[in-house]
Amino acid sequence: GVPPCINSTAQTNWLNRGDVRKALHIPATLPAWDICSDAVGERYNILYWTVKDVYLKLLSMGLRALVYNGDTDMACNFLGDQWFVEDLGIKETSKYKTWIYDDQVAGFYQRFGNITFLTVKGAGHMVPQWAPGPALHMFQTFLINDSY
Amino acid sequence: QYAPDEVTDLPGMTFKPNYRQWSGYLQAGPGKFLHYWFVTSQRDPTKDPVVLWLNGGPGCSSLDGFLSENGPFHVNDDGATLYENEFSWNKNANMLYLESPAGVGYSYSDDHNYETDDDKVAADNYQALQSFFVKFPNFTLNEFFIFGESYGGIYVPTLSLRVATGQAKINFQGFSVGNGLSSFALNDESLIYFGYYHGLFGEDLWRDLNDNCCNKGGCNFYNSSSDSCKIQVNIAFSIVYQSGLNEYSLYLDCEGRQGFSKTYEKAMTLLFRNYRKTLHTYKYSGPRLSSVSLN
Repeated sequence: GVPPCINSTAQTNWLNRGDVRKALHIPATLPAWDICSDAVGERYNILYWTVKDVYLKLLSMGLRALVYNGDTDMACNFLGDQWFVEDLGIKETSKYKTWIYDDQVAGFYQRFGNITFLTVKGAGHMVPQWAPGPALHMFQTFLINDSY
Repeated sequence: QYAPDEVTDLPGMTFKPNYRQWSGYLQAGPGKFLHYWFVTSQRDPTKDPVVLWLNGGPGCSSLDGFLSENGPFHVNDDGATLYENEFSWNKNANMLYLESPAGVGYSYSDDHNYETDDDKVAADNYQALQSFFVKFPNFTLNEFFIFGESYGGIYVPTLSLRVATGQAKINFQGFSVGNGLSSFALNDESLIYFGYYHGLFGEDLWRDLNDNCCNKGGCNFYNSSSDSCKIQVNIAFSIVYQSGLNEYSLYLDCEGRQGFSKTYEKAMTLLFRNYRKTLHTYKYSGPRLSSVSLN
């Protein structure tokens, strides 16, 4: 199955070539590749309707977290994740402010101790696909724990 | 590095990569084999972090992340040749893509029983991660991060908790979620405001939503017991997801098929799940929304 409005034809055709499957060490007995599996998706059992408690445990162990959202997505919109981070009840350690990429405003972010909420302006659900430059900058900044 | 899995050449690759890559299988639970694709950093693989990337669904493949989002090369429209991604995340990180759970993409289980749940997926992913570090012991000391997208909003924290509390020696530093599902309630509630303030609903529907779903204490667009509220929320839901908009990116055209895959439809009924009982009784009826009979 394919999510709506997503064109995955090219990668599906390439991944299903015999010589590509061989190069990737895929057993010949396996069925064709598809971007989404109905066999998994249809019968999946949800156990977590929120992961708030899991986040609180992880942050209490000193781990760092980044919650980022392309701000034109409607499957998982930025406002819901912004409310989620705010609802963790962690004191803010920065104001909500812009971050810059290539001399342009790339979005907004706010830090709450070890967790940062960040938006990527104009990007949709797949941020690295629709805002590749800002996404790489965001990624590198988070890995080295620098300021956005 | 685990030599048998090394990928030495790829059909359609007309450029010489400055990184190494492996593709093969990691043992998850008994009889479960998750396909992985590992590309080293283009900078300093011995020192740069190892990052696990998980797409969501549930039931969708992380190779979508590799081949159309942050991987080192993507596929041209011809479906045969590859081109380099100048903004690849393996510029300075070793990237591990895992197709999870079993049944997704090229991952499989011997019994072909693909029914699973959040905790089983987290447990399988944790086992697969340990299997990775057995195949690539040189990377055990590198800093380690877990990234995910969409339903990865559930996959990432639940796996992270196992890594953070488990026995395996992994130099775990942090996690990140992109456009993640972190709370079904907040996702549903916020979408109604997102839709109205992005001009998708108009004044009549907004007034009906407020009249039927809000009171002094605030609004409940998530699990209201009021049938009239459910009807209004369904209308809003159908405009966002069934009227031809690209719900993954509001200002982009809708490519590919509008058609729903079952996986996708299941995923979407997980959202607004309190209304999915009525979802199928109300299908968006196109532009004549204002005149649609609600009975």
